[in-house]
Amino acid sequence: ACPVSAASRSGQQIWESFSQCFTPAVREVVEFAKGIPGFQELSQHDQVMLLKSGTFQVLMVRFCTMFNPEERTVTFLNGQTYPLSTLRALGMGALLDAIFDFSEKLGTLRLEPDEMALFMAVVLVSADLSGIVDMGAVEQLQEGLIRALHSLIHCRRPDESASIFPKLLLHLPDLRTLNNLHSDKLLAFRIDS
Amino acid sequence: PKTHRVMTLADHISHIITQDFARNQ
Repeated sequence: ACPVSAASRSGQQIWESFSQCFTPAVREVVEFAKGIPGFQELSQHDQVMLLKSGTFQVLMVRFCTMFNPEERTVTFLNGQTYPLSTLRALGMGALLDAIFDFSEKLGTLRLEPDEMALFMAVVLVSADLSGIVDMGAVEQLQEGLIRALHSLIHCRRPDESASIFPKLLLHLPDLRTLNNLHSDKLLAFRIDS
Repeated sequence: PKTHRVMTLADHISHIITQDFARNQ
């Protein structure tokens, strides 16, 4: 684990380091996807298409759990911790504001870890379906996961499920908007000769 | 001098996913 970047690091070094944080996070989403019941029964082509269009959105949900509101820092999977001020200095201000707004809204639902995990599975299989070959199989998987999420929330919070579940589903278009607005942000990787 | 490769977050995600599936084939 690395501590918060020292003041002596250049902006370029911070940008490279921050860019590299995404690599283990993306790999974790791939492993997570493989654990979703039914995901690996899709064709490899469709698995790849769902991951390519849905990973950013899953990362945004994941990001909410990596954010420390008291310290105003974000800790990535490789242990790197960044204060928000550092991330803003990288030019990520608009993306950060959007993620924090989203985190606040999602935070009000107070999801348990298993509810959050099932929600992330729904997010992944509900991403942009253009390019999917077997639409029927993906839609069947979507419906199964959405039913499971509804069932889990209803069993755990029978008095609240009528309000929480629709609010959860309303986050799906928010995530697609975040993806469309921000996934073209630039990262930088140093290539050593 | 250091050389840098610049890519979008979307392209980086796509690259990692392609790499992962190719490695596991």
